Amino acid sequence: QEPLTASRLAAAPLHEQKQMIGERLYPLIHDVHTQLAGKITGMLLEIDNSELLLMLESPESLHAKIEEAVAVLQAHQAME
Amino acid sequence: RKSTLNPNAKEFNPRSFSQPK
Repeated sequence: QEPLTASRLAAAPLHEQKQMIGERLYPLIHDVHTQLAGKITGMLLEIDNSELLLMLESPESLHAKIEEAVAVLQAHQAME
Repeated sequence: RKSTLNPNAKEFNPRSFSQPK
């Protein structure tokens, strides 16, 4: 699979861009948090595209963000 | 530091990903 570059992304319609990034993020997140993958991906997709592209190239920062999302979700669920 | 991530974000539905059985 070709890497998702900023120029390839920019060539896509705006509403497609998040979907394209999500398709890349989802399998990576699914490896770590199978049950929460859809939710975590949705949360991360609210981040700027430029930052998301950097995360796709940096497993360390992606995993840090995934763990942050899980912590936010758990705190949110604990409040309910 | 408070996280900027939103726990109410819409869930993402992948088009192409299929779960390994």
